[in-house]
Amino acid sequence: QEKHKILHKLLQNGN
Amino acid sequence: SQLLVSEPAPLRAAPEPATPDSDLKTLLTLCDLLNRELLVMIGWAKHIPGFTGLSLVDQMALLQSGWMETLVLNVVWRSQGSADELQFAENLRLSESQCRAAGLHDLYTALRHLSSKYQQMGLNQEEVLTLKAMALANSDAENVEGAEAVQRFQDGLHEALQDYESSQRPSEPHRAGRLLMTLPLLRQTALRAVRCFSRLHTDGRVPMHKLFLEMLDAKI
Repeated sequence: QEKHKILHKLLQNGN
Repeated sequence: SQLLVSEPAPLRAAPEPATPDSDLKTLLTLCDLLNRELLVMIGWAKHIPGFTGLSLVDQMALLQSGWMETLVLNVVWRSQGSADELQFAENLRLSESQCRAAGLHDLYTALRHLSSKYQQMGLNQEEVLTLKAMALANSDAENVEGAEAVQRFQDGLHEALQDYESSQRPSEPHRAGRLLMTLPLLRQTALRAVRCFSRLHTDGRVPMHKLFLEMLDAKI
């Protein structure tokens, strides 16, 4: 559920 | 010193030139600014010594619980030079009456209270930057995976604050403790800010960006 969050994407691919 | 280097340049508000001034325009401009600040904050967090050493899940947990405290410190710090306005950006200063008209009066009183407390203390940049990082590290997030890693992250920032105060303000041995004793008020102020924006959202008064809503959601 967390993985779908925008925050997860932003943290993962380093802005 | 690392926090000084990684501090982002302050953002400017981006009011819609074609839209006539109104309370809704104030809210739209403010929400857009805060959403962009949130984006910048997520990138900034990675530069806090120790943050990327945490698991991705714990990085999310700390940001989800501490993001509004960090935003509040940004506004409060920028408002230090003013006695009665809130300076969200160089080009977005709101008076009490403007806040009241936009449905932000509760936010105004809470932010001014914290701002005047830091004004009395003579807060400086190094201190506010360390407090911002501490707001994340000390955000009491639930379901933390690596409690020991988070504890080390907190201890590192606490040590930096103590080292800074003992070297820069030797004549004020209680300074670090006094700064830490402002954290409960910071937490309370951030919760009032969350409630204020949540209410604006549920009332449908202003459209909000998806990231901002996701992070608001995480706080409720």
